[in-house]
Amino acid sequence: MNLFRLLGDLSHLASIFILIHKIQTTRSCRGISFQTQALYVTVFVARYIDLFFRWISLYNFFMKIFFIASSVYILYLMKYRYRPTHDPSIDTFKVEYLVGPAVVLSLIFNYKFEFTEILWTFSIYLEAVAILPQLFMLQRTGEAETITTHYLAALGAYRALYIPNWIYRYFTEDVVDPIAIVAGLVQTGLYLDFFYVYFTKVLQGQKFELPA
Amino acid sequence: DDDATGKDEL
Repeated sequence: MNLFRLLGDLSHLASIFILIHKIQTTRSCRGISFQTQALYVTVFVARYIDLFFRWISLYNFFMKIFFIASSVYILYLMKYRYRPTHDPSIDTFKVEYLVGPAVVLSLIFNYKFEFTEILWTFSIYLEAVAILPQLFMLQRTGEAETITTHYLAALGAYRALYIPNWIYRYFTEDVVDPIAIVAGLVQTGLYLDFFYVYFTKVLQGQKFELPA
Repeated sequence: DDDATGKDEL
């Protein structure tokens, strides 16, 4: 565990609290992609199946439980509690285009051709692109509530912070995980446009609006 | 062998 990794995880935690806070205070999941949230549940369940056979640490254990539980809770809020506030007609990204390639890639590029190993790999590839339905929705509506942009910024920061964490681990622990690194770089890259608008607009006190 | 990979990451 190094500082980048810890800050990354805390940023990930913060993003989830921000999202739940947004839904509960505005009593609405407007602007949030249900598909992206459903993909995150898939990612966490596929990756953290190792709770059953790999013990890492108490920290790791509780974080995994938290990420699975909170992502399922968010789906519940969107699907039942605040269902009328979700507009499926603007959340139209075809998730098959993400899940399909993630399945195929994980079958080809993995460390070991074993069920749980492929699930882990699948979860890494799927997480890399899981934000796309959300970004697609943002692109379509051209604007976002400020709190939603804070959620996305915290989520993007989590991924960005994992990069210096890998560099640090390469030098100090000799750990290199090419699958996680390549997928992580792709994932972080997807946020670049968003970050540009976030830094130049939202953090200057303006509303998040894309040029028409 | 998991030792050389990042499986301890979240």
